Amino acid sequence: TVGAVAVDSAGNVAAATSTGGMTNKNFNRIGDTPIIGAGTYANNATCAVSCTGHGEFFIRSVVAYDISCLIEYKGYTLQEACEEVVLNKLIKIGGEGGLIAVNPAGDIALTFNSEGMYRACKRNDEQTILGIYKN
Amino acid sequence: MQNIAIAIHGGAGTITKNTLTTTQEIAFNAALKQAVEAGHRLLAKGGTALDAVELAVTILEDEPLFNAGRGSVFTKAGKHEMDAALMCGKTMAAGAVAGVRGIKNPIKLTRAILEKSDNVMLSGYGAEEFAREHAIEFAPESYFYDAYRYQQWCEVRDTNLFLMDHTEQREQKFG
Repeated sequence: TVGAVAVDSAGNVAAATSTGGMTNKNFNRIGDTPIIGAGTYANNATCAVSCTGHGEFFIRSVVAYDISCLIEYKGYTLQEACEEVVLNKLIKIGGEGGLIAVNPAGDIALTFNSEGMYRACKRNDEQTILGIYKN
Repeated sequence: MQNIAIAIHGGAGTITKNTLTTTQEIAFNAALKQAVEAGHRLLAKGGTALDAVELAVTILEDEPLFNAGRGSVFTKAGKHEMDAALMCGKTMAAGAVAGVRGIKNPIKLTRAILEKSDNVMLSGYGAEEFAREHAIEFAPESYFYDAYRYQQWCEVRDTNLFLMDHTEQREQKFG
């Protein structure tokens, strides 16, 4: 799975996700990617999110929208919301994977509970950050 | 001044220092850098977030290292079935596709659905028909073939197991 989230100079956010699914998948299985709110979500009032991982768990937890809700209704920061969902809620039900998120202020979160996640980000004129493994 | 920012991912899984060679690590980092910096350049020129995420994902879809577009994994039937979604935070408009085959860049199809359809999510043959009507590019099956993905599939195709993007078979061997 691949994905991107961004905030532009007008403060608008957007999210995109694309995937080939899971190796050996059957019965026209689809994962969380195309399900708005589960694997992909964007709202200028809160954030934009793109997920990757074991889709069935992300669907059941409505992960992307859940993060937006924690920000909107509970006042969480972007980072707090992402950690609550990925490192707490998802782990409790055995959901492996991660996500990227950005908010209209330009904050970025790259959160995952698996051993690694291919990831990169760049804000303003800051250096490009690349990562593969945990830490 | 308003901050501009972009983040991308290329999948998650059991990725450790032991599972990647130095050459592979360099290749992954180069692909990630190319995609994120292309998206950032577009934002820096005043482009929209929607255009930036579409561009970054298109670049990642064209890269066989990642499980999307050209690098899509094999299904039980030995085919490639792709899903994608795109959402704009300003308008809350969204476009999504599920289970499409032969579409070179599924993310471009989601953009067409977002802008030119009253629907949010299309699937299967219907989505492919919509793609043809809107001049979305198709690619032959050979375009999606990748030797590494094929080997991954061969290891599990006679089982009921399915694997995440970058998951290694550590304990089970299948003859």
